[in-house]
Amino acid sequence: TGSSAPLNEAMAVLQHHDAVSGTSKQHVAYDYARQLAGGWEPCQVLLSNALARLSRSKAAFTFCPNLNISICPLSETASSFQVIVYNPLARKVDWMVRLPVSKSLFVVKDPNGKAVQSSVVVTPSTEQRDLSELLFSASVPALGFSVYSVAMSNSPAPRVHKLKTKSKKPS
Amino acid sequence: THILTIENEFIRATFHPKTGLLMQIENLEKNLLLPVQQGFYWYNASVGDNRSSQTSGAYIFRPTRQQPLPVSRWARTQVVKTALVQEVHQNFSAWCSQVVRLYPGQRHLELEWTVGPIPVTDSWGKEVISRFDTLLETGEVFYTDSNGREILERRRDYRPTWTLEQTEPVAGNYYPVNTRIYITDGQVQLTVLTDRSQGGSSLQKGSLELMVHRKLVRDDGRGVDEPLMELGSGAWVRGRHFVLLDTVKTAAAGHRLLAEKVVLAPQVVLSQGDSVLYNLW
Repeated sequence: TGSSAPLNEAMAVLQHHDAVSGTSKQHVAYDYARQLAGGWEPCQVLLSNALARLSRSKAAFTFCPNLNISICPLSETASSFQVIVYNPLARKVDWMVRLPVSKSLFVVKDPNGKAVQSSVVVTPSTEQRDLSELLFSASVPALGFSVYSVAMSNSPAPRVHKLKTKSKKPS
Repeated sequence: THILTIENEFIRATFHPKTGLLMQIENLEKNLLLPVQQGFYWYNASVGDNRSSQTSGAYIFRPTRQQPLPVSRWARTQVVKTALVQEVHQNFSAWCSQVVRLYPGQRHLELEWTVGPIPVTDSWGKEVISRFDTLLETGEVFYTDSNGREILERRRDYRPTWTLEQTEPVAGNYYPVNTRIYITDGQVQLTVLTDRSQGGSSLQKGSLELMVHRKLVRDDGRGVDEPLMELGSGAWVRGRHFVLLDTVKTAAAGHRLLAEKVVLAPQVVLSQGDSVLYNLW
């Protein structure tokens, strides 16, 4: 059973104590993080239930909370997967989806099964490893969602865009 | 000698050939050109002085001097250009980097910065800022929002309801920025949207700055009794600044629509695709 109440409560506690400002002892900051993580768990179930009901199909939905630092185990390992993009705005939005991947060539299809333009970009990472990201533009209706399917392609011609390095030395 | 640019149908960003820093932004739609130098600087945190024993800490921002020090005067740059994105990766130091990004159809420049872990082995607390320097004749005025609603005019060394005796020339001019800060000369407006609440100011004519991260070695004596020195994942911070160059007349429409898109951003959920028909019961 999903619920947003624990996350609501955690947010209320954090906001009441100005938890994001750094004005707490470290062990208290850890407890704020624990409360947020604990609140997110049942909220994730609630979102999965809502998505299943709206899409009329039940699947094991995966959330990638570390997407901002290019970490998403599912997109990095799966040969095919679906990307559900939900738009909370009351107007249509075009959004560039970026997902970390380990391979170089993918076919991305829109909700109508039509292939959309995509590219894989290799970017430098702070962890000393090359990182590839799959990019494609998603179009999402107002207060709704779009489901894009991604599959690894067998085509032999990879379209990986490598970075051009241009080092500068101090004058 | 090669001048590096990234551009789409609306924006062109030019980088200095020698330093790799952002040098100029152009709004191609409105034919606006603004020389902008953007870089990262840090304020040395005060440990108290003759005037006051107050140190810089979690609650208190109190730099030792008015001028911040540059993290680096140049950046090692790497460029990626594809049909879907154009990026300039700037590496300022081992603990400070940035990606300047443009997507097709986008009317703003996206600056994704990564800062940390801030080194304090020299025993100096550091409060890191991203600063935009322009030639805009902004006087002493800049604007910040209040919880994304009312935009308030801020004037350096001034309070609208009392006569201010400024004792902290930097911190005394810092204001909360919840979603945006901007400067204007009455014709052209440079707006920076944030993805989180930050402190911001304009300490010089045509300049705009936002504090992105801080690490302090002393407690400020306000009750926490610990210096602001996170060691875990909090030691690294990654965030984004969205930069808009527009005319004053049309700037509000641009930054309001973009702020909605940033605050209420689309949510991405993945599934492996093995699904069964959902039954409400």
